[in-house]
Amino acid sequence: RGRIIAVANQKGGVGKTTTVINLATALAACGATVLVVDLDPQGNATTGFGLPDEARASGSYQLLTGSKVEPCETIVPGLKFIPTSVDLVGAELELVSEGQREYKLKAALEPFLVRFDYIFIDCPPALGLLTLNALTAADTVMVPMQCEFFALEGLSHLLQTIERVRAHSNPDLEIEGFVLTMYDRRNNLCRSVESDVRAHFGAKVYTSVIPRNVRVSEAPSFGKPVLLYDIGCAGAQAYIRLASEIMDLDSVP
Amino acid sequence: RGRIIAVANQKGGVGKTTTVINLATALAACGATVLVVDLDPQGNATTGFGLPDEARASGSYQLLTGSKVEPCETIVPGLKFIPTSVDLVGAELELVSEGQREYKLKAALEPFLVRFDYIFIDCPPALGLLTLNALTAADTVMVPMQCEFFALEGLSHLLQTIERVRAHSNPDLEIEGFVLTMYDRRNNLCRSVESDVRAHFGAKVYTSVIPRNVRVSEAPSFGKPVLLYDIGCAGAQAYIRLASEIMDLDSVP
Ligand SMILES: Nc1ncnc2c1ncn2[C@@H]1O[C@H](COP(=O)(O)OP(=O)(O)OP(=O)(O)O)[C@@H](O)[C@H]1O
Ligand SMILES: Nc1ncnc2c1ncn2[C@@H]1O[C@H](COP(=O)(O)OP(=O)(O)OP(=O)(O)O)[C@@H](O)[C@H]1O
Ligand SMILES: [Mg+2]
Ligand SMILES: [Mg+2]
Repeated sequence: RGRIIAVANQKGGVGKTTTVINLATALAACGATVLVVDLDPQGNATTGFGLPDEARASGSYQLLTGSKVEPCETIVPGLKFIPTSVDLVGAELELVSEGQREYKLKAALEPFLVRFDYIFIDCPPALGLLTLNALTAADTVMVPMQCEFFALEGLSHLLQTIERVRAHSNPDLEIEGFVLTMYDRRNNLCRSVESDVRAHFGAKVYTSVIPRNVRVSEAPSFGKPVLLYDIGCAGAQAYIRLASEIMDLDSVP
Repeated sequence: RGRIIAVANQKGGVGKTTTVINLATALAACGATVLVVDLDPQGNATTGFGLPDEARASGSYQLLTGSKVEPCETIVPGLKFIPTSVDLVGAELELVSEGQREYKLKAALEPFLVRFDYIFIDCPPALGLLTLNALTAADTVMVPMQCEFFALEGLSHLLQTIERVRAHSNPDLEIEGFVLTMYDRRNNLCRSVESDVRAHFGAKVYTSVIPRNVRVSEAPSFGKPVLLYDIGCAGAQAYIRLASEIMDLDSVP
């Protein structure tokens, strides 16, 4: 049975989409079968895999409203994808008045669990109904965070929301881990936020840290994960290290 | 009569809050009277001005639900502030079923127009009801954007939303301008996105560009705008140039 990992953080621009695209690719490159669900109306993950506009006809909105959706192929063997669609923007307002509104995604992803080792959900930068659906469907939550002051402040909001979801709709929800992104070793603020986070969350913070690396931000303009754009760059190597760290953790009984 | 400027972009982490805090401070330093409204449940602007938790008792949630709110003082003379409060998170779901739900903020800000030259609204990274309230109340929209690929992609969503707001609830809404943030001259992607944006939006893109500058990201951890934390740094100087560019534009008949 596969594991559903919601990649969430309401702080904007911390590397959620970049982590989903590149970690999923690295895991697929090691032989895992991976599904990525783009639950952000912005659709950056859909663009980051180079999916054309036609591919967006049926996607995560259909998933939330109960239609059957078949994931599409990507340029990465072993990695399938459920794109965002523009009508997803309206989904939050539509879902509000429905019963069981947080459980829609969980029900929709159930049939995919036997087909994939990992299912990643890219969340929008908010704690609204889309993210609540992802947290209710997920086995674990992965939290990308920049080592900046505002990012630290947002963590307590996120952790409170995770507690609320555990109490109301998903008692088994665990934290998969904290990924430090866009890390700059020369920057004092970065180093002091990192030591705060490690002191606070201990082993839940991955050893592998993702450095700020311009090749990572160039890759989406070519519609490719950075592993396919420039496998030798520091960013790609860091995501490969992160993938093997996660697989090592999985193999520990 | 003051001008209401919504600072909005659904792309996360592009410098909305940093621009509100530092541009408002630079305008106040030049003698303007300024009000800042924190409409983001994350409350980064509230923290960036060093406001303690007690100050958050009455704020933008009360504004949206019709109570009378008195702005609080900040460490910047001439700059007043309406903080976020945690109950703002629930406001979006509560507003959905109300009539005239987009007009709540507009009605609430009306009495402040005679007291302030500029009213800035810091928006969350989403195009939900909070941002719609800001766009309906605003005279103009200021759009901070990073020179990155995903940021470029999000612009068309934002412009479509502005058109929709113009058609439904605020026909006079104009674009105040595009502010390029966290700019790195050495980065090719940055330079090519900049030339795309200037080719597309012409004079609506400010000449003043905000460089990536670590002092800017350090300032919030001291609860101060960067102008008070380190007036000589490149980031502070850039925001001062941006303020004078805006005031020059205002004085042109
Ligand atoms: N390691 C990195 N090095 C350099 N740039 C990066 C890195 N990771 C992400 N970026 C860039 O930073 C920006 C923000 O990253 P991304 O869009 O993945 O964050 P996000 O959390 O998904 O944002 P949002 O909150 O809008 O969904 C993007 O332009 C991306 O290309
Ligand atoms: N010019 C700059 N130089 C360096 N760091 C910056 C600069 N501007 C903003 N930052 C940092 O980048 C991060 C994102 O900026 P900010 O929080 O202002 O963006 P935002 O658009 O308000 O984010 P959100 O979408 O979460 O509301 C913050 O940690 C901030 O300190
Ligand atoms: Mg994203
Ligand atoms: Mg902000």
